[in-house]
Amino acid sequence: TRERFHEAFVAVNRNFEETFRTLFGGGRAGLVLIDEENVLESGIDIVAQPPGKRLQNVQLLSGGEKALSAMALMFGIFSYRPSPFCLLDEIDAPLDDANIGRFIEMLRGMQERTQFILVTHNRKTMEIADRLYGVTMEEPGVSKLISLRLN
Amino acid sequence: TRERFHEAFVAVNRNFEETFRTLFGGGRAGLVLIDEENVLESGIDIVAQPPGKRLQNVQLLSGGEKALSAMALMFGIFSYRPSPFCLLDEIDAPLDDANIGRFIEMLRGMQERTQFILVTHNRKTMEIADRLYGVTMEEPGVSKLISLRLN
Amino acid sequence: MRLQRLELTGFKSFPDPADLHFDRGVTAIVGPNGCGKSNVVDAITWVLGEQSARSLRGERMEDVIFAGSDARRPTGAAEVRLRLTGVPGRVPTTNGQNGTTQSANAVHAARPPAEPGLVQPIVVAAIEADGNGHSDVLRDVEISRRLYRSGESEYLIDGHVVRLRDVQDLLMDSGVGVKGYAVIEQGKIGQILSAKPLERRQLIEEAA
Amino acid sequence: MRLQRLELTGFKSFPDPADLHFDRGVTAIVGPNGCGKSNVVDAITWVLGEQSARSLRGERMEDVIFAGSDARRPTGAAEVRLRLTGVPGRVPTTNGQNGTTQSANAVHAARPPAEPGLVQPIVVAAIEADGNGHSDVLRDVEISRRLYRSGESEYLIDGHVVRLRDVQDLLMDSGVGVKGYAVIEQGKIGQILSAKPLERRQLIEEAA
Ligand SMILES: Nc1ncnc2c1ncn2[C@@H]1O[C@H](COP(=O)(O)OP(=O)(O)OP(=O)(O)O)[C@@H](O)[C@H]1O
Ligand SMILES: Nc1ncnc2c1ncn2[C@@H]1O[C@H](COP(=O)(O)OP(=O)(O)OP(=O)(O)O)[C@@H](O)[C@H]1O
Ligand SMILES: [Mg+2]
Ligand SMILES: [Mg+2]
Repeated sequence: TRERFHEAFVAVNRNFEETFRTLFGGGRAGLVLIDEENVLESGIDIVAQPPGKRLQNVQLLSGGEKALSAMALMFGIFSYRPSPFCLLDEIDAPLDDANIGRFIEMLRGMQERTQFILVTHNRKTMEIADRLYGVTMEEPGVSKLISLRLN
Repeated sequence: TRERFHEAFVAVNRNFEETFRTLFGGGRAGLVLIDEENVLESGIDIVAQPPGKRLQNVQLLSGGEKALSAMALMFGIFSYRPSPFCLLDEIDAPLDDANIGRFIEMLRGMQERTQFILVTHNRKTMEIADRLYGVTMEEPGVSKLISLRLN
Repeated sequence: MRLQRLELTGFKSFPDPADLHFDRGVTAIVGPNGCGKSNVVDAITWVLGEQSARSLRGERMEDVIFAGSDARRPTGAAEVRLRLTGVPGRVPTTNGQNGTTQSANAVHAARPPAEPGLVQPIVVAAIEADGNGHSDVLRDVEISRRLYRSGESEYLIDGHVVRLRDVQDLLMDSGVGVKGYAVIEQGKIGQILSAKPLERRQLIEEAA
Repeated sequence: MRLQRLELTGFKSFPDPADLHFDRGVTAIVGPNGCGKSNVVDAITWVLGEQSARSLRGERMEDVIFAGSDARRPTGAAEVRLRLTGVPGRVPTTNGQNGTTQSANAVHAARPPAEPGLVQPIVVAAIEADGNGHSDVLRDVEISRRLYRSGESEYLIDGHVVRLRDVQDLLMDSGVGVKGYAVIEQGKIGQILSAKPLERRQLIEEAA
């Protein structure tokens, strides 16, 4: 229905902007209905401006900036309709150390209410895990799970 | 022309298989003409089997395995028609340490005849550089280049 | 509600039984390329009812059954079991106006399994009477899914064969539902910004 | 043939002149997200004649001109200069049967710039006479490209305004050509295996 979509759109837009600022340490972002007259069918555009930079087409953003913006949108939607758990497979891959730091901080804030299962290659991300599982393939083609101790 | 394509296909196929084995430390790979009757127009399928694993659709490969296979294909084409230089932007991103090691070894072998310009976030990859440039953005939105010393 | 335990046997690259326990907070899965990490994520989405072989990177659903390796033969089936804890449900209470004294097993009455006589004891972690003859309970539930090479497929809740629909209803009631944004598969984050405007709309519509 | 030096001014996130020197072997470009590394790669493909704004992540070619920042105004133009060394060329020699004694500047005769009178001295690194009145030489060449906000655009070889076609011919002769596989942009490697069969064919056709 038109009201339900509009309500979701407004809320997700607000969350997106807020999460973007948290992950980028500033800047502006938002969602735009391409056809404001037609809320029931209009597609959605994304606007994203990292701090200190001029607003341009999101396609001109760097690989890492695009990933961080997409992350802000996904978590913006997630905060509107939280799920009890969240599965993330290597979403930190394109991020540099500083951005991984802000990503981890955000997870810390959310993990009270949400259970996270992450796949990662990154050591900083591993450090916030309460539980760590290693997967190995000593025998080719055969996976084996090991519970790893932290610290 | 049919001959020129066929010659390129055969050569690239051989290079691809060889490069794949170098990057995976074994296994088998190849290109297949979907329609062998129609060399002039047929599309191409990719077959890739990491060492010790059973042959399956390439889509079932892991993210890192797909990246390594794609790398083997690109370098297979490159060895057939070498260019004086090669620009690689973060192609090592999905690879773990062991695979990065084999990727670097392959670059070492090729850098005699080919000049490489790489963008990377990975420390092991940086170590094989003869020259290192850092890009910074201390002033937001304004890039600055610095020549970095190695060792 | 949260995940408690995942067991895989014969699923993708896990021919032998493998077992993960999840606490609250963050569980991280690590390891080299191709060792099976994303396959663990696939196991979770599969046991929760994923119907598309393609989103599990396969051509047909049979592709999730261990296909063998150099040294091992393929397995005849894939099975994944997922234990959830803190799952909400409703139970008629002994003080209820309707006077029934059914045990907590009546929770199953809300979602009848195919064989109602075979109820297992359930762990009831919290009971609140609501004065209308019913109490809210939190309980553990085990969801299983099996796929045989023959193509036969089974869903189970607490060991009882049920329909896919029962699993979906259970998840819907416990706040899981079909949520595209609660699972971000490897490589998917890069596609979000390059998605078409109508595809992005779909993300919001799912949450609306 | 190899790249020797790259200079960017007003190109994407580089409003001030920036300068890279390349040796033989491997040059690595590093730095945090969004600092400008891929923009350096874009500068190289752009000065070599890239015609598609889309493959430079823009909507129109004007998007490569520095658009300003919080503290800086946009620039009026973008310019990139790329110096190549060891570029093959042919020169009529003084011992040639045709008796000409043109200097090495005659190398330019093969690829006439728009203003043939304005030839610059060129560095000639190696000369081999072939007995037919011509010698092969290796020389340095500087290719430049400028784009103004007005939309006006210029290509230059060694400071002379030329047509795009002249730049393309020069690159073709020096073994560079239009080679899709010699540049792997960020994120492109993930698309290769999921490309359609005919798209993969195209990769081979370019090399054939
Ligand atoms: N049905 C199956 N039988 C046997 N092996 C399988 C099956 N399905 C997938 N595999 C294997 O599982 C491997 C991929 O595992 P997975 O995608 O979990 O790797 P990963 O740990 O996520 O690696 P990466 O870090 O590269 O993403 C592939 O090598 C594939 O051959
Ligand atoms: N015409 C322009 N004017 C000003 N800034 C621009 C222009 N074009 C692109 N940019 C900026 O350049 C930045 C992207 O730079 P680039 O893609 O080189 O980053 P990167 O170093 O490769 O980062 P990553 O590691 O995330 O890939 C963006 O923030 C974008 O806003
Ligand atoms: Mg993976
Ligand atoms: Mg980049």
